[in-house]
Amino acid sequence: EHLHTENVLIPARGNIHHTFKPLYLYKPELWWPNGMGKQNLYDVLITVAVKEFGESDSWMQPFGFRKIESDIDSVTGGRLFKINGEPIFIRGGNWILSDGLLRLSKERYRTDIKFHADMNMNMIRCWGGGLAERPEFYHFCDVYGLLVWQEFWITGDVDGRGDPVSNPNGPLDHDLFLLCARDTIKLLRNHPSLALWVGGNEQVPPEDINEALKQDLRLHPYFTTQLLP
Amino acid sequence: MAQIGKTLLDSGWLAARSTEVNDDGEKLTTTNPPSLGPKSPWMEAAVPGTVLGTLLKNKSIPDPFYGLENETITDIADSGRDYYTFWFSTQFHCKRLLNQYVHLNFRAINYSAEVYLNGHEIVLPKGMFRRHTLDVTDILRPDSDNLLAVIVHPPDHPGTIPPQGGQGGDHEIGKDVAAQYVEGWDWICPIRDRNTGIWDEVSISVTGPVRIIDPHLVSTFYDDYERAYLHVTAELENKSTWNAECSVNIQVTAELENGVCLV
Repeated sequence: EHLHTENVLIPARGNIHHTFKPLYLYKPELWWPNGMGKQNLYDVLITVAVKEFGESDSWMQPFGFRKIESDIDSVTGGRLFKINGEPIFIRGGNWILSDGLLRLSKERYRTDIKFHADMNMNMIRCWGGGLAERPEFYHFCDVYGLLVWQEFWITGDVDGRGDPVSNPNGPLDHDLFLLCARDTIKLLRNHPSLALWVGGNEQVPPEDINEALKQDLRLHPYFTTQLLP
Repeated sequence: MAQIGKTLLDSGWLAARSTEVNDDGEKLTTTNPPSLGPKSPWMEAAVPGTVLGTLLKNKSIPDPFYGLENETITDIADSGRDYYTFWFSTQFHCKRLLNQYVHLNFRAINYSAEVYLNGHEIVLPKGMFRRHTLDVTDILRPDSDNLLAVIVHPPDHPGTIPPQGGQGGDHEIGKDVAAQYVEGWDWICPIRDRNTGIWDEVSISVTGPVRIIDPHLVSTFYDDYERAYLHVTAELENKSTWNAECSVNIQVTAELENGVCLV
C-alpha cells in the first residue's frame, strides 16, 4: 500500500507543480522526540520516468510521521508543545554553530547532537545570530529525536535593541531576506525534527518581513480539512 | 556515461587571493588554469569552507581560537574587502548522454560570487542563506575535464570592530542577510574574513529531461493516529523541447531492524 504511481504530462521547457493523491497509511510507526518513544523514519523515494527515455530523476528523504503543535499557554504565557497529541516537557539546549570558521562535518554534527540526546534533552534552539543549520544537522536531529527551534537572521543586539541602537528596520534588502528565508524553508521543511520557525533572537523582525514569514509559514488550509475516508 | 544523481565536488580545490591573481575567470577556465608551485599564489583549498579555513589549512595564519592568536590576523575592516576576496578553482569530468541535463549546485555561498566554467561567466546574486542551481549542460566539455573557477566576495557591510568589542561589533553586518556573530559576541572573537567563502556543499547533478525540484512532504492524522495520509507536492521541470509524458512514483519504505525493509 506504500507504492503509488501517477502519470503527468509536462509541456516542453515547462514547469509544473504536481500534488499527488494523498497516500494512505494504516497505523504508521510514529516519530517521537528523545525520551518519548522511537524515532521511526521511513524512506520516501520519488522517481520520475519519461516515456522513451527511462528514469529521469529521483529524490529520497528519510521522513517521520508526526504531528507537532505549539501554542502560547494563557496561564503561564509560555509556549506549550504537543507531539502526536501528547504534551511534552521541553528540555532544551542552546545552539550557535559547530565551528566559528564553518568547518562543518557530519561526524561533528552526529557527535554534538547525540551528546544532546545523551544529556536527555529533546530540543535544540538555533540562535538567530548563527546559521540556518544545514540538512546534516537536521538529519541527526531526526535520528536522535531532538526537536529544532530555528531562528531567522535577526538579533536584538544588531537589529534595533543593541548599544548603539542600529538597524532598527533590519537588513537593507527585505526582499533578499525573504528570498533567503523561503529558500531555507524549502531546504529544511521535510525534516520531522523541525518544530518551530522563530523570527529572530530577542527581537521581532521588521513588520513587513514578519508578516510575510507568518503568511508563508502558516499551515496550508488544504491540510486543515478533515479528509473523509 | 554520467550516472543519474548527485556527485559532490569536495576535493581537488585550489584557492588564491584575488589581488594576487592576474588572470580573469575566462583565462583561468580556458588557457591558463591554476596550478600549485613555489611562486604560484594558488594553495590547496578547503571546500566547503571559508577563506580563513583555507588559510589555516595552509598554515598561512595561526589558529584564531588559540590564545590571542586572533589578534594577529588582519581584520577585514583594516585590510579592505579585496584582501578576503578569493578565487576557488577545481576541475571535474562529466560525460553526459543525449537528453541528459547537468546542473551545478552551490548549497550556500557567503556572500556573492561570479562563477566561470570553461570560459563562461555566471553571476551569483548576494545572500548567505540561499542555494544556487545553474544549468551547465551546454557549456560542458564531453571529452575532457571541465574547468571551474569561482571568485567569492565578502559581505557588503563587514563592519568595524570597536576597541571595546561588544555584541555584533558596530552592527554593520546586520545590513546584510548573513550570520551576525562574525563581528564578535560575548562568546566568540570577531571572525576576520566574516566567513567569506563557499561554506556549504558544491555538487553536480545529472538528470534526464525531467527533474524533481524541492518536494514537500506533509503528514496528516485521523482516528487517533490510526489513519494517516502522506501528502506530497513537487515541482517537475521539463528541460527538453518536447512534451514529456511521465510516470511519477512514490515509494514509502520502513527500514525495520536488521536491515529488513517493509515496502
